[in-house]
Amino acid sequence: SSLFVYPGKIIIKTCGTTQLLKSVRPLIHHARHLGLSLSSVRYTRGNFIFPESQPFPHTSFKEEVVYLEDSLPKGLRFRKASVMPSKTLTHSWHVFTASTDIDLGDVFTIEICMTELDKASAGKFFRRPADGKSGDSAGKDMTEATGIGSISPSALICDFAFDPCGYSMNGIDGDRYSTIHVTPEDGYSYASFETVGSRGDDVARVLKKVAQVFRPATMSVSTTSAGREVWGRVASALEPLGLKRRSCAVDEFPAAGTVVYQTFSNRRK
Amino acid sequence: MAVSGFEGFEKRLELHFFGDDPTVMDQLDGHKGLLGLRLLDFDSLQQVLHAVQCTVVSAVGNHYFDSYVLSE
Repeated sequence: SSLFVYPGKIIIKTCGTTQLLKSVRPLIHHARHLGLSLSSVRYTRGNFIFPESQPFPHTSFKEEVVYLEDSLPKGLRFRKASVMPSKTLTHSWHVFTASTDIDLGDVFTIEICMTELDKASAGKFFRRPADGKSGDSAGKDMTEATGIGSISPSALICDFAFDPCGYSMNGIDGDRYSTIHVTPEDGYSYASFETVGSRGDDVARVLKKVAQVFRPATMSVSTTSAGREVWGRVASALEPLGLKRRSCAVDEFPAAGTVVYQTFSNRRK
Repeated sequence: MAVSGFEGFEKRLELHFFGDDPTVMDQLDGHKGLLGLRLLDFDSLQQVLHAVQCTVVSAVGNHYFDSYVLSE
């Protein structure tokens, strides 16, 4: 899981059975003491693998939206919640946005979710028993062994390996972040990658690197941007690697812009 | 598929704030070095993370923002 704190925004991304939305009220409260008021919110997630294990307020998207609605100041008017479908029931993208006004920036966000990781690739995220290393040290080893460092070569990487397995990484590169989280256990292996960019960035190179590190059987890519320019580059980057696009859903959110949700799977599936 | 394991799929939340003082808002938009939310003390962040059921395991920052790797 990861947290990024900018002067004017906070991004928090958590997995497992965390209760992420319980952070909204205390964050609004603490920001208020700094003379800051909430101007927009965006909540996204994929389909849980084990939805029955999720605690309140995450037992359903409906419950999450109700909790968010109750937590937000009334001034956030432009509200929208949507479940963006794919061809399979196990993959859909849940989005809630709200804001005080419509002011879309020129930065896009890419959120990638990968499942059924290649076993050899996933195996690199297991620690050796009693390796005697700290989480930071073991994390550095994993970053190097997997080639993760080559995804954003100019980024400063803060990595951590969990015991006995699992990995989290935050990359910081100027004012841009990237983050990776890995759950490598066979049967429910999962990895995510997320970053931000702007027009002219080599998104295709980054997508290819990510796919090559994890070699997933299935991959979903969500892009959020003011325009539709970035999403078209996703398929042209991934399909030469054997990942065929199976679905594409587009929705407009007044507080966030255009969200495009595409799913891919390898041709063996 | 395993019957039960660790949930990999994340929940992601992004919150934007503006300053009650209009000049502060301009500075936040331009990232002109104003600390804004970065002034939140670590105890406050831990309190928020406690509600989420996470803790900080590693941290790094630069001129623009602070980054924390969390448990879970």
